[in-house]
Amino acid sequence: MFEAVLSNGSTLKKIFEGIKDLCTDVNFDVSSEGIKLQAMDSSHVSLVSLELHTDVFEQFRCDRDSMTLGLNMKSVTQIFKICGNDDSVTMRAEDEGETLEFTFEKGEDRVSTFELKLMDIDSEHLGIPDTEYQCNVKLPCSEYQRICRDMAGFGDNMTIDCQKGGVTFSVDGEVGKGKIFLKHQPNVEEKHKVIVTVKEGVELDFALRYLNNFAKAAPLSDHVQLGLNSDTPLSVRFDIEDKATLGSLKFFLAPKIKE
Amino acid sequence: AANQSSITNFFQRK
Repeated sequence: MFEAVLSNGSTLKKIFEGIKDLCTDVNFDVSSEGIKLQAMDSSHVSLVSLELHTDVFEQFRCDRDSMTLGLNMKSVTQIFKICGNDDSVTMRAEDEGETLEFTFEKGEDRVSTFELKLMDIDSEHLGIPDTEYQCNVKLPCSEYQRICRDMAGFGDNMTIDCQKGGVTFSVDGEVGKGKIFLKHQPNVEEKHKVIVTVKEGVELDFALRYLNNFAKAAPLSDHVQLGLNSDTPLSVRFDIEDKATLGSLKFFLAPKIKE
Repeated sequence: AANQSSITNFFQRK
């Protein structure tokens, strides 16, 4: 049997909102260590990797070595409309069960339950290497969201140029070109902090459509972390409630290759 | 011009 209780149900709601436009069906891989999810978008350009450690849950039980629960994202986000912002969520599945039961509760006054039919999803797993990035940028989620939204008005691709002292986001479109520079700002109040760590400068191009999709996970944390290496996928990481110990939602995006 | 690469070019299938 699998049973997990999360007092802050909105965390799960935000996770699903963050990935629902990228992936149609996903597998929840449950083990005694927590919940993992890995899925590619239909074009195989990006990869979503979720890790929820048991620390994020008030209660967590998985009797088997592992369980795979196949979820349709559209149905899950529909179910989570039932979940109020202050509700707790309990997920429960029998070992050989065909459903995952969600219970949303606010105190004892209101209890909603929905049994979701599980799917059999064929999914490929990719090995994500532990990567040390040449450039790391930590910036407020609101800033990331705003930059991607504003830049998408001018072009399809955005160049991220990370150098000592700051990071430049630029776009070159039909109507002209523009750039936004964010300075390395470690000594301002937490919510405005921008931390740019550079071993060697990196400049890469990415599709704004995907960068904007990742921004839908912004409500999950205050800060987002970008990892860049030459000629490798960009890593866009949201730590759950800004605590890596609870887990993280990571997106990887393949770069555009210049001709 | 730039071409979109696939994520499977970078991460190995398990």
